Parts: sequence; C-alpha cells; structure tokens
Amino acid sequence: TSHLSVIDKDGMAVSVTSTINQMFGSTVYSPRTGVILNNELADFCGRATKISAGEQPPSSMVPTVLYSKPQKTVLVVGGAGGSMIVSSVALAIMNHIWMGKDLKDAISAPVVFVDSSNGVNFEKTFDQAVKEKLKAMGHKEGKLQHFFNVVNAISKQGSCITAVSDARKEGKAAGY
Amino acid sequence: MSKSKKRVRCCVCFALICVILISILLIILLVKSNRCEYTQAAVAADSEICSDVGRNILQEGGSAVDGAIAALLCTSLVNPQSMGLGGGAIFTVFENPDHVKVINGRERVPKVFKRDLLNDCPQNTALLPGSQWIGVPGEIQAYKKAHDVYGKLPWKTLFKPAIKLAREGFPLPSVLEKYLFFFQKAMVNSSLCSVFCKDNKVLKKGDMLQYPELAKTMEIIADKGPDAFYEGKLAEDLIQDIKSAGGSLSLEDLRSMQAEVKDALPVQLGDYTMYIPPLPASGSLLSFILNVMKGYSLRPESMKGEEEIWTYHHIIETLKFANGLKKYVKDPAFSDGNDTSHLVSLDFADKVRAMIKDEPQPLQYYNVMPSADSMG
Repeated sequence: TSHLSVIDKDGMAVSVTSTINQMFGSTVYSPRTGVILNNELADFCGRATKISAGEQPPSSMVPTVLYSKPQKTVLVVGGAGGSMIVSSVALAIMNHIWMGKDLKDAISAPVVFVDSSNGVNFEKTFDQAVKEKLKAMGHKEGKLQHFFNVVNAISKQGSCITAVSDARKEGKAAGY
Repeated sequence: MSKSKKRVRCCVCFALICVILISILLIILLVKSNRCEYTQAAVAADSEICSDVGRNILQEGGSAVDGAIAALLCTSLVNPQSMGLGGGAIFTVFENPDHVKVINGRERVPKVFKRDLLNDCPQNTALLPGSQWIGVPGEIQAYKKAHDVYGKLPWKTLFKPAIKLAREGFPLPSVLEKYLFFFQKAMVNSSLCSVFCKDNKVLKKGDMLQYPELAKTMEIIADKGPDAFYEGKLAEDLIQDIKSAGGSLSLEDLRSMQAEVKDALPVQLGDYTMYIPPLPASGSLLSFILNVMKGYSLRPESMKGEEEIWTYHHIIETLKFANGLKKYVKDPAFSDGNDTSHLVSLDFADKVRAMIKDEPQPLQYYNVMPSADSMG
C-alpha cells in the first residue's frame, strides 16, 4: 500500500491511498501489458464468511483530511501497512493535534500495534521502560517481527505548509 | 578622564555589545522557528522522486488531484511492491469544508470466482500469491473520476513523467531492493522475474530498473484515455494474461468497473472536523479510536512520566475494542442493511471509554472476532 498527501496553491487537498494489497499483490504479472495484478480478495480472509460478485473487500485504508476553522489549519494524512494503518494514523494525529508534537516527530514516534489476538506489538525504538511497565500491567506482548507502517502527511497553517514523508520507507516530501 | 570612568564606559560598551549580539541571535532563532517549509503547495509521497513529480505538476498549474495522479503513476514504478495500475485506490478530496468528496476505486470481486475461495485463507498472516485472489482493478477508474471532476491539466500530461521514467529506467531504490531480497525465492520462480531479475537473480541497488511494457501501456492510456484500460486491445491482452495464469477475470468485469463518488463523512474532533472515507474503508474505526481518546483530554504532559504509561494503556485498550469492531468494516452494499452509525458516535465512544479498566481484560471482553491481520 502507498499513501500520498497533496495540497495545491488554491488550498485543494488530496489524501489518497492506493494498493495492490500484499507485496507484489497476487504476483501475477501480465507480460503483454506490464501490469502487476492485485490480490485484494485476500482481504476477505478472517473478515467474511461469504463473498459475492461485485463486492468490495474490507479495507484498512483511511485517506483523511482534518480541517480547523479557528486554527486555520488543514491536515492531510493517511498511511500504508495493512492492518497497522489505522493505529499508526491515529497515533500520528493524536501526537500532532493533542500532544503538541510537530508533524515530523508525530509521524516518526514509535508506534504500538494491537494484533488480532490482542497481542501488543511495540516498534523497535519504543521506550523499553514504558514497554516493561505496560507488560507488568498485564498487557501481553505480540510476536510481530516486521512493521510496515508508513504515514505521509501535510499540514497547512495559515499560509505555512509542512510536508512529511515517513522515513520508515525512506520517503521525502517536496513543495514550493 | 579618570581610570574608573574609563572602566565604567568599557563595561557599558561591553554590555551593549552583548545585548545587541543576544538580540540578533534571538531574532535569527525566531525567524528560523517561524520559517515556513513551503508557502504554496506540497506533495508527500513514499519517495523523493515521486514527490518531485507531483510537485512539478503542481508548478505547471495542475490541481492537487493532477499532482496526486502523476505521483501515483510514478509510485507504481518506484514502489511496485505496494501499488500499481492493477490495484485500486481511494481518494479523499477537500475543496472547502462544504465540499469534501471520496472517490472509491477499490477492487471488486469478479463475476466468476472460486466459490470456496475463503477455504484457502490461512490461519495466520501469510502472503497469498495466486490468480484466484485477483480483484477487478479500479485504480485507473479512480484516476478518471478524480480527473473528470478536479483535473486542470490534460490527462495526457499527467502520464508524461512516469512514461519517461518507465522507458529510460532509474537506479533500483534501496527500499525496493530490500523487498526483492526478502522475496527473492518466490521472485525468481515467477513471471515478475522478467522485470525484477538480471541473469535469474533479483536486481540489486544501483541496477537499472526499466518497464518497457508498462511504458507502452501507460502511453496507450495517456493517448486514448482511461477507458483504454477497460476495453479494447489493452484490456483483451490483460485478460488473456490473467487467464493464462489461471485467473477468472473477464472483459465484462473490466467494462463494468466503475469508481464511486460519495460525500466524505465529517466527524467533529474538538476544533477539527475530520473528513473520513466511508465503508468499506476504515475511516469509522479511525474516528472511533480518536473519539474514545478525546475523552482522556490528551496534552503534551500525557506523554511524560507516569502519565505516559496510562496514556499508552488507554490507547492499547482502545485499539483492542477497535479490533472487535472490524467486523463492521465491509462493503455497505453487501452488508444486509447493518447499521454502523454507532462507530462514529460520541455516545458509543463514551460507553466504550467507560468500559476501559485499569488493567487488561480477557480477549472476549473486547468482543474481538478472530480475524487475520493483513500486511498490504
């Protein structure tokens, strides 16, 4: 999955998330067209007991725009990384609009992800002392080895624009 | 002049110089802290090269949608493991607070599909390659709808940077190198090897990556318009290749694929209105998490000292309840009229917050339905 945030000079904001689902999708490559086909029907797994023609699979994608009139702020945000999208975007928003972190720190802060068995998975750089205290409270640590979470966002406050592409995927934003 | 007077004057001069220097320093720091990174427009993509492509389109007079489409086409080349023309996309487009639309080009189940497909689902998270999992691609349909409504530059212009990049090639990005290495065993045995291998080994950082076939495809779509992907020679070739790989997609599936345009769902979040995509996207889950957490009145101190532990405890507990609500995230056109409005309601968030205790509870407490995690 890949997320893009865009703001143009007229103030139009686009938050768009695009995917072929898992790594290289179905891995079916069309040699005549050069297109790699998705494996999006796998998103029904564990979430449905039946599927129908024409149905769209459930999606973790959350291309979002936040607007505050009193603060004259637009925040364009979204993420990539399958099931981790919702929690990593939620944490980035909380970090930025409530905890006072600038957009870059809000995105780069280590995430916590709760898997479908309620195992709590901590990103590698997560504070060890906090992690141990949470475990001591009774939270069961999950066994997730790879984190694919990526958040790309732009905030516009007045006429001041900050754009951040997540360093986790070695992204870099551009503007003028 | 007495010695003491000279000394006083020296001291005054020194103090004045210090005050001036400190003032200059403070002014520089103030200007720096208030300096805007950008003042006109910006793009945040997964790679610098594609952010640049989007930015250039904006500078040429393109709208945010134009910039997004050009940057997405670029991303399909730079991060082909993540997205591409064979996938789907969801746009949220904000023009002003009264006009925020969602363009949903998510894939759909084809007319003919493996009836017992869900029996092939794994118990744990796993990669699921194979043609039986292919949904009808909606990516280009989403671009078409978005461009029809919000495009400023000609459709063809948006494809130029990606076609050039695909044809001329570019050094393999290090992120893609990591994925190719991770995936090498499967890669060398798949048809993808014709693009991502050299001498039957996956490409390494610095190797040139080219997409001659995809460049031709993009050129056809650029010249003939988005419908060229869904009907005509290109669509026939695509369907034939999918059929050769054992898939069931048909020309009829492609022809009938449409992206939907709906109003974004506005959710109040303090000073902010948050515009989220409706189902089958997870906007309502995001709203649920933030509505619950809003009740804890988070502030910078919430991430300090002992309070940080409680903040994370509350976040984790909320995420557990959010997992239990995932069962509601499905295509509303196929969900038998299930009401999901509670997911974004403040009352429901209050109710759940009241259920969050000072210690974790057993799995069933959160009404968690067993479901596989995905890593798309």
